[in-house]
Amino acid sequence: VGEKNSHDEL
Amino acid sequence: MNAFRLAGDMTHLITVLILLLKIYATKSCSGISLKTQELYVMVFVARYLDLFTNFISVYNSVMKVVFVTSSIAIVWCMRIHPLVRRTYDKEQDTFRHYFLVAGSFGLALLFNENFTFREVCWAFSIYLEAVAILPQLVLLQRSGNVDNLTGQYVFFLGAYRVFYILNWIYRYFTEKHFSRWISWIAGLVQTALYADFFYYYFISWKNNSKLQLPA
Repeated sequence: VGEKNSHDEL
Repeated sequence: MNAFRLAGDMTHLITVLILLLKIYATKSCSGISLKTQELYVMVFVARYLDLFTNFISVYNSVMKVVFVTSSIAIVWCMRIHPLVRRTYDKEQDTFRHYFLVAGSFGLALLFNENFTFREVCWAFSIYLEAVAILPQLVLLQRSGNVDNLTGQYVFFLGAYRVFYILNWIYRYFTEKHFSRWISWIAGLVQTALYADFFYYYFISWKNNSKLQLPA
């Protein structure tokens, strides 16, 4: 989801 | 979103609800480490800075708000609430947690994905979360007997991290460039800290006895 370093986890 | 991660988030949510339930129902926070709760507030604030700038999903945003507000509410209860604050084991909860904050921040300055404010804060929150349980584990060992809710609280905290490790393994095999070495290492260290607690928890559950941690 999103670019590489987007932290999509909580 | 995979099942492991959803299970991990739900388990994490349960830990917060257990604490709020314990504090609300018994108006007592005995056995709970305020230091650990303060570390968790720092973890969530440092990690969810992107709450307003980087929308990922409704679920993601809602859960971030829930974790930040509940961790602050728990610290507020333990510090301010007239009934609850009296039951805090102040003289037992003596772990110097500021060393953990300083160490995690230093580590985040050295090891991060990009040397930007947000990435350093994110790495800081990951490292800090890995060690945030230490004051709580020390308090449990000091106070010897562990009341059920506190024991379940720590157990579910460990379970949430195990689910996340399974989630990272799953994502590693299903997504190409999924490289979260920071989360992996910190997550493994964090789960290892629970290992001995899990052992004693299992023993007490098997013998159906009170959970006793060796002093």
